[in-house]
Amino acid sequence: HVIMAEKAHELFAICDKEEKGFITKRDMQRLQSELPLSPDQLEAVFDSLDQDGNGFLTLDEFTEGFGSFLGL
Amino acid sequence: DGPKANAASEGVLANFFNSLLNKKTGAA
Repeated sequence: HVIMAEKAHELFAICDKEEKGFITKRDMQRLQSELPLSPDQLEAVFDSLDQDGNGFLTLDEFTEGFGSFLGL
Repeated sequence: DGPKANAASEGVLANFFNSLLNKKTGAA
């Protein structure tokens, strides 16, 4: 579980380049040039990870999504 | 949003995390 959280943090940092502590939809759209996902897919990912729907994806929300991706 | 929508978004999520993981290992 600790390793999973560390991994999640590393991936979170790829998205949160300014180290704000959260990811916005804008950060997500910037990944478009780096990841093989369309803008629609990136938006869908953001919406499903942003559980409370406040427009800010926190490390906790990100880690939770990563955990369910791993099947935890 | 039924099971179909959930399955679709799970696929996109998996794609997203896999891509990030690949990017990380590729950069290292």
